[in-house]
Amino acid sequence: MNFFRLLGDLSHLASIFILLHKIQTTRSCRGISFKTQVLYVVVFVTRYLDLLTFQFHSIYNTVMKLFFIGSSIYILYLMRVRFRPTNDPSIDTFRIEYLLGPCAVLSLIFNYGYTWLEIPWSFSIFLESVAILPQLFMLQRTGEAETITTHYIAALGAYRALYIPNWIFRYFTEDNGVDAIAVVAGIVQTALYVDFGWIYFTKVLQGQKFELPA
Amino acid sequence: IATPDVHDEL
Repeated sequence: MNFFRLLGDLSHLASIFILLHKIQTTRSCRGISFKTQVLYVVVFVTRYLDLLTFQFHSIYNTVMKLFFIGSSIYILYLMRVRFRPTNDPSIDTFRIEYLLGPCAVLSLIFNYGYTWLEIPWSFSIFLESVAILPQLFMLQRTGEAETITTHYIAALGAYRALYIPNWIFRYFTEDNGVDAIAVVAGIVQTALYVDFGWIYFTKVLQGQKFELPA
Repeated sequence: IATPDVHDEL
């Protein structure tokens, strides 16, 4: 554990609390892509299958994994059951099969072993790197977003960005080389946030509304 | 090639 990773994980935690806060205070999931949230459940469940082996890394690790799985499923419940009428599927039109298929193929080509833990792990790494796309696509379509929604996406972007210095730090302080799968997917994932991040920094953080140029 | 233990990350 190092500073960047801890800060990244805390940022990830913060993003979930921001999302829950947004849904509960506005009593609405307007502006949130249900498809992205489904993808996150798939990501967490496929990545944390090692929970079933009971080979613990640390209490921190296990508690966080359980929290990410639990909270992501809870968010689906909020969107599909509790605040269902506020969820508008007609603007959430990204075809996620175009993400799931290629990620499945990639995980069969690039993995650390053909086992029931490694292939889903690899799949989850690839899928996470593109899981935000339906959300960004929705933002693109509506052309604007509630400020709190942009804080949620920004916190997710910060989490991914912070994992990069974490890997650089680990490369120099540990003796295990580079995890090419996580690093390449992580860089791709972070790059997807660049456009959004630019508008977030230049508009939202200056007190303006998040609006895309027409 | 070293196989890094990245599985300790979230």
